[in-house]
Amino acid sequence: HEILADNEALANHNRAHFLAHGVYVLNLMSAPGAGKTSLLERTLAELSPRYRIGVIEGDVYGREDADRIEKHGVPVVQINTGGACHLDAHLVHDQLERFDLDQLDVLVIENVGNLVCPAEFDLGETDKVMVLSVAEGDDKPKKYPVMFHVARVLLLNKIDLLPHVSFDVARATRDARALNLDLDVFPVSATTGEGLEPWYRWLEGRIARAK
Amino acid sequence: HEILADNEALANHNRAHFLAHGVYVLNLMSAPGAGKTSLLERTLAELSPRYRIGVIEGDVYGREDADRIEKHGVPVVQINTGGACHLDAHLVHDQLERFDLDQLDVLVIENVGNLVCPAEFDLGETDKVMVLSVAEGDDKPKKYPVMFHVARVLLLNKIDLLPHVSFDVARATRDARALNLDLDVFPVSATTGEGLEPWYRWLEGRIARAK
Ligand SMILES: Nc1nc2c(ncn2[C@@H]2O[C@H](COP(=O)(O)OP(=O)(O)OP(=O)(O)O)[C@@H](O)[C@H]2O)c(=O)[nH]1
Ligand SMILES: Nc1nc2c(ncn2[C@@H]2O[C@H](COP(=O)(O)OP(=O)(O)OP(=O)(O)O)[C@@H](O)[C@H]2O)c(=O)[nH]1
Ligand SMILES: [Mg+2]
Ligand SMILES: [Mg+2]
Ligand SMILES: [Zn+2]
Ligand SMILES: [Zn+2]
Repeated sequence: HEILADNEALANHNRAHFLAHGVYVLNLMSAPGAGKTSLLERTLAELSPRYRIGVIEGDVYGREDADRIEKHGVPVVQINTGGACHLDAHLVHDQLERFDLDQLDVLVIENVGNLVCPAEFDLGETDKVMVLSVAEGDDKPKKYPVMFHVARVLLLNKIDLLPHVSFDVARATRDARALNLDLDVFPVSATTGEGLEPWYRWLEGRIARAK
Repeated sequence: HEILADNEALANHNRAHFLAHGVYVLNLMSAPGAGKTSLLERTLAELSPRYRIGVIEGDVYGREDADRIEKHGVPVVQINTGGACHLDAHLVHDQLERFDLDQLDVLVIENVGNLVCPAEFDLGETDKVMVLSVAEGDDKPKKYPVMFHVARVLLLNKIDLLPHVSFDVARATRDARALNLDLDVFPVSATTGEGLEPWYRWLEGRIARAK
C-alpha cells in the first residue's frame, strides 16, 4: 500500500496547484471505448467558446485521442504510460508545467480505458466522472463496484443503441446508486447529442464553484 | 519484473498439469462487456453435448458470470480477485483441484474484463482468445496493442450493431494483423448467432490437437 500512500501525497500536491489557480479538474474514466473522447469532443464544442479548457489524454500507447482533441483548438498533452493500465498523480504532475494554469478555467484528464485501477489513483482532480456505455451491459455496477462508488457523475452513454441491446437503465441506475447515494446519472448519446444539456449545465455549475 | 517471472514459472506448472491430462485450455479476454460470457454461453450450447467442458470465471467481485454459466450444466468455479484487474497463474492454480482434469476435454478461463494487464499474465493456457466488440471503436488495436499481439484468435463481436456504429472492420482487422500475423479473425454476433460456425470448427480443431 506504499504506492497508494505516495500517490495520495502527490495528488494533494497537484490539488493545491489547481486550487491556487482556481482550475476545475475532471478525471474522466470508463472501460475502453465507452465514449470518453466522443463526449469530451461534444463538451468542448459547447463550452470552449465560454471557458478556457485544457486536456490531458492518458493512454497506454499512441496519440489517437490527443489528435482528435487537438482539432478543437484547445491545449492538449498526450501521456503514454507504456504499459500501466491507469494514470497516477506522478504522471499528471510531470505534465502540469506544460500548461499555464493561470490561463485555464478547466482541465480535463481522460484516463486510460479501464474499469478497475483508475478508480484507486487520485490525480488531484476536483471530480471523478465515469462513462458507462449501454453496449457494455447493465451488470457493470455489480461487477466493477469501486468505480461507481468513487464517481461524482455517471454518464450513461450510447442511449441511441438501447433499441438494439438488452440494457435495463432502471436496474443499472439502481445498482449504481446503491453504491453511491450522491451519484448524478445523465443518460446521453455523444452521437445524437441527446441528453447532453443537463450535463453541460451540471459542469458549468461545478466550474463556477471552483472559482 | 519479479512478479512476472514467478507467474511464468507457475504458468508452466499449470500447463504441465493440463498437458498431462490432455486438456485444451482457453484464456478468454476482452474489455468489460465485449461479450465474453455471451459467446461462452453460445459455445457451450454448441459443444458441451460432444465435449466435457469446465469453466473458471474471473472477476473483481460478484458471481454474475458463474451464475449464467451454471445454467448450462457444466462445472464452473468463480474466482474473485478482490481488486486485481487480471487473473494470474497462482489464482488459477489454486482452483485446479476443484476440477477432475481426467474428466475434462476443455477448460475455459474467462479473465477479468480489461484490455491491458491480462495480456501479460500467462495462466498456463493453450490459447489466448480475445473479444473486441464493434461498439468499442476500431482504434483499439492501435491503442491497446499488447492484447492483439498475444492473442491467437480475435472474435469481432456484436456485428449486429454495425449499422448503428462507425466501425471500420477492414481497418481494425488490418491494424490487428499488423501486430500479429497469425491472428485468426472471426466476425460474430453472440446475439444473432451470425458467424459462429467457423469459430466452433476452429475450436474443435484445436481440441483435437490437444488430445
Ligand atoms: N452509437 C454510439 N456510438 C458512440 C457513442 N459515443 C461514442 N461512440 C462510438 O464508440 C467508439 C468509442 O468511442 P471513443 O470516444 O473513442 O471512446 P473512449 O472511451 O474515448 O475510448 P478509449 O479512449 O480507447 O478508452 C467510437 O466508435 C465512437 O464513435 C454514442 O453515443 N453512440
Ligand atoms: N447487440 C449485441 N449485444 C451483445 C452481443 N454479445 C453480448 N452482448 C451484450 O453485451 C453485454 C455484455 O455481455 P457479456 O457477455 O456479459 O460481456 P462480458 O465480456 O462477459 O462482460 P464482463 O465479464 O463484465 O467483462 C450484455 O448486455 C450482452 O447482452 C452481441 O453480439 N450483440
Ligand atoms: Mg478515448
Ligand atoms: Mg463476463
Ligand atoms: Zn492497474
Ligand atoms: Zn492488472
